[in-house]
Amino acid sequence: MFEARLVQGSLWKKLLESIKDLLNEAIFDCSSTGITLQAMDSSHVSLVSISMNSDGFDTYRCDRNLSMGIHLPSLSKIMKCAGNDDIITMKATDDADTVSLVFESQNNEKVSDYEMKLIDLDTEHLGIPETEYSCVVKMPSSEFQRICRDLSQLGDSVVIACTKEGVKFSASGELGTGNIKLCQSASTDKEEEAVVVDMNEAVCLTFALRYLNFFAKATPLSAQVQLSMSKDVPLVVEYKISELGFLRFYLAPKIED
Amino acid sequence: KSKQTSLMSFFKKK
Repeated sequence: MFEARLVQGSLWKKLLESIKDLLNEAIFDCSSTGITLQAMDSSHVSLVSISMNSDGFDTYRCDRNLSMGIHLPSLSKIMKCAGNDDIITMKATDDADTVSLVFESQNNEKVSDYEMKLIDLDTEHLGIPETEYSCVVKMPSSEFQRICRDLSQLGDSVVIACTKEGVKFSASGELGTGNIKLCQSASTDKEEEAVVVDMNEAVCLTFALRYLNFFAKATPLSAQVQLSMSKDVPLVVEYKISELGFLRFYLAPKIED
Repeated sequence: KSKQTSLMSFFKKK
């Protein structure tokens, strides 16, 4: 028996909205410690990694490890049927070929339940090495979203250059060039608005804006986003999911041909 | 001109 109840059900809605355009299907691995998901997009350029700890749920039970293959656009459609303030419970029996979703309104006057078919999926898990990154930037997630959107007007790629002073995003194309520079915040009164750069070594890397714009769909999940970068390794874009865990995106860099 | 790399060249299959 698997059952996970989340009072802040909107987190599920936001999570699905964050990944459904990047991934078509994925396996939700459920165990006694929580729910994890790891999946690459079809072009093998980016990877989504989700971790939700059992402690973060209001009720959590998982008697036997369970791998649920889910067609994400379908789950997203069903999650859209939940109200923003609804409590969401996900349930499955051990050998189930379906998953149940129960949406309860806060006042308990409306209860909806949906059942969705699971799918058989063969996915390969990748081992992601523990890495010390040369630069870790924390910034408002809305600012990151805006920068990716704005620079997409100029080109397909963004060059991210990080030094101890701050971080610079640059794009160029047929119409010209654009640079957006963010300086490290002088004071950190408002933690959510701060730009913080933790740098061991300056880096300058190029990434496809198309994918960063997909990642930025996770903006409603968290006020801050964290970018971890080292020379010639995939970028990590991390959004915290409240008390539950995290949503991380990995993106392979573009290199000089 | 820059070329997109694949994640498979950085991360190994488990």
